[in-house]
Amino acid sequence: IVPIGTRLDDDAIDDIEAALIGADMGLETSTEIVDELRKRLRSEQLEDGPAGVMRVLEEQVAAMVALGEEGVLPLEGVLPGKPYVVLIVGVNGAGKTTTAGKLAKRYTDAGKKVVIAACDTFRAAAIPQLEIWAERAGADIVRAQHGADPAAVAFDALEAAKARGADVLLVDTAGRLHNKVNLMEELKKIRRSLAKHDLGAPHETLLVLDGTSGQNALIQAREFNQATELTGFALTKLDGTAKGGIVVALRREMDLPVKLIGVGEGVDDLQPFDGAAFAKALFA
Amino acid sequence: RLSERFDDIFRSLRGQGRITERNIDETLREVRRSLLEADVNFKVAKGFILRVKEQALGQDVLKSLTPGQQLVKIVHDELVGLLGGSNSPLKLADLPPTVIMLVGLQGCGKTTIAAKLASQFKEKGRPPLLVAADMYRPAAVEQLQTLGTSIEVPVFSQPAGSDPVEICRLGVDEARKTNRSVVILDTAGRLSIDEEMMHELDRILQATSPHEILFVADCMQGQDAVETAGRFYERLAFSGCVLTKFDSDARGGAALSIREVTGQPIKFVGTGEKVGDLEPFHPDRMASRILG
Ligand SMILES: Nc1nc2c(ncn2[C@@H]2O[C@H](COP(=O)(O)OP(=O)(O)OP(=O)(O)O)[C@@H](O)[C@H]2O)c(=O)[nH]1
Ligand SMILES: Nc1nc2c(ncn2[C@@H]2O[C@H](COP(=O)(O)OP(=O)(O)OP(=O)(O)O)[C@@H](O)[C@H]2O)c(=O)[nH]1
Ligand SMILES: [Mg+2]
Ligand SMILES: [Mg+2]
Repeated sequence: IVPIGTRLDDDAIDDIEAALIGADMGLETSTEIVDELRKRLRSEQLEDGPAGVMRVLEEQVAAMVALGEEGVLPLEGVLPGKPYVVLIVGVNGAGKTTTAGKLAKRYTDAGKKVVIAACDTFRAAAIPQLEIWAERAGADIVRAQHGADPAAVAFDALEAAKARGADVLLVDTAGRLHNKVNLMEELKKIRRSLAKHDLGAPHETLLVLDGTSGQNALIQAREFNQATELTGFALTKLDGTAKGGIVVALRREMDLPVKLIGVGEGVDDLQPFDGAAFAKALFA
Repeated sequence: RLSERFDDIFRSLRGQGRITERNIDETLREVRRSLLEADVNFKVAKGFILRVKEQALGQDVLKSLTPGQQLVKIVHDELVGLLGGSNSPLKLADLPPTVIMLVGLQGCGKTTIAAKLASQFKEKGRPPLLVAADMYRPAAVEQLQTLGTSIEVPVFSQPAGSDPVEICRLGVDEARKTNRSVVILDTAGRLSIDEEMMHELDRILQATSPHEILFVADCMQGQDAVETAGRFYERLAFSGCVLTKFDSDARGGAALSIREVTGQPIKFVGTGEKVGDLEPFHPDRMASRILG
């Protein structure tokens, strides 16, 4: 998508910056990447013109979003907690429930016993939706009646998961806008309920971001991180046309990695994040 | 704020003697930065800036005593103009039922909008029928049925495995038979590049001849809004848009992108999760919001 000549002239720079902005990286991050690119091209000798520039650009972005050891979400083997508790949060419609279902299947496929907590007690048919996902994944579900206190459901679910000797507890929560104080307070309460069990829960708190998100994702991340310390992101709907470049800006600002990506609506459409593949797709 | 940033720029420029056209470019860079922060598509922003520059030079902003304020007014008015002068109501059929078809990406708020519209029609004495045409998402039909029950509006559905096109066709027939004034088709979320699913929308269109096709879009979207709106429009020539999650703090630049690429009016905004949270679109309020 980036047409460039063999020399990096102003037009080529503009084209690259446009591609980065068009991928939702935002003006600041795009400018920083272009400045860094210019520096590297000056200090390195590139024999193969446009291809060389693209390679440097991809490497740069891949490096920016690379997962360190701690960045990888454990999906099999010995898990750092029993049950290993993953809290799933995010704004309305981002893909939390679907991601919870897909993640549950990942763990059951790896031979783990999984419990899912239905902590969206608010939205119409939220619990029936999650029940279908639990069935698809071969996971247990802990639910209460519609309108129950989500924090109480979370507490009970962790209790049940412990009692059943579950390996993993996935906590699906209701969609909420970060600028709604009462909803963010509810989220804090859910987190406190999980922590009450003294098991180190939640071990993982993933903010689910819609791949089509714009700059508001930065504010979402900041606010959700305030309410419940995030450990990473799940970026959904990357099977669409959006590039999800906002995660580059997020990594730069908050140093939190994307751990999972959603690439479809089926139960197996979940992948661990791969920085190199992500960078490649960005410029495809 | 944008006007303060402009004032700072003009103040510093005045210090250099006469303000020139090239100086205007510095303020325009501020406008561009603001629009990109607000998620306006960068191509749309580019065209917008050019028009603002024309206006600024044409109105001789440089000779003004308050160039910063005047420039903000130009930007604001240009935005309002692009967002769609005045409010555009829904088209109603001469002979009922009016068929309204809701389309859009996954999770943008179609099912919620369906219920909100139905509630408004009911209040206005135009008995609606909701049609649950999403046969893919788990518990999608149940979601619409639950909402329908809460507002006492009937929901037409078919058993699992039914064809969404057939459901829509039968739903419109049902609306006609039971003298409903409006029938609202809630379709499954889909990607603009999913050929099979987009073809399903073509077939629903052919089977039901909607009077109004509303493209439902999440106002928190980024640069890609231009792409998806463009593709949906190219395919369906929808007649209006609904922006959802307006109660978020997203600046909503996607609205400008969608308007620019489709030319269709934004008819409503969703302002919350409750069935009453639907408001008419106000271009002037949207312009202020985009400019932050
Ligand atoms: N194409 C695609 N669609 C997805 C993906 N993830 C989720 N979806 C769809 O997005 C829509 C919303 O997904 P949900 O899982 O209900 O989202 P949510 O965050 O739980 O929504 P709320 O609970 O209402 O806030 C559904 O139609 C999903 O099928 C993905 O990776 N790709
Ligand atoms: N805060 C807020 N939430 C909204 C608004 N509109 C819809 N939602 C929420 O967004 C989520 C998705 O809404 P749905 O109506 O299920 O979206 P959809 O487009 O039908 O989703 P799919 O059928 O999966 O494509 C739900 O949690 C809704 O409650 C709004 O205006 N404001
Ligand atoms: Mg959900
Ligand atoms: Mg729906």
